Amino acid sequence: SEGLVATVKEAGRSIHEIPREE
Amino acid sequence: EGALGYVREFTRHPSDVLGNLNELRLRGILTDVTLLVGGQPLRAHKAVLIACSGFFYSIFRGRAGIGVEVLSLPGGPEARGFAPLLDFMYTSRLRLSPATAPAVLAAATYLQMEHVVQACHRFIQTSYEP
Repeated sequence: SEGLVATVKEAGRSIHEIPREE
Repeated sequence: EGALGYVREFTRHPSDVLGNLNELRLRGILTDVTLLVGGQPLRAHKAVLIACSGFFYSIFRGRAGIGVEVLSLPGGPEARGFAPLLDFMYTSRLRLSPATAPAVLAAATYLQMEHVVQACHRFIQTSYEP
């Protein structure tokens, strides 16, 4: 078995923000 | 009473859309680029790559990225560091272990995924504490 996988929640931004069209 | 209009927000929508995109990836539907990572071919959607990675944003946003169907990443990340990031892009779950974290960190740095880089640093610090 893969053993225990602990899941930690990340609440912050996950990826870059594509700049809004100037 | 007196509201101008009503909005029904489907809070599961973002994860449902991502789940469907991942199913499309796994079945090769509408995938438009093959990434050669450590010689291993990985099919993906440019739109997902560009949305998740500053590196792919800089490559695919310009005209130079239009015709690209196969992209090798010379001197780039190794597959064991890249594959977990591609799965993360499509699932929001990043699989880390003390054995893989350094390779994932290197790949995330290369792909300019700053928020993941920070998460890898946090993981490495906590997993190496006595």
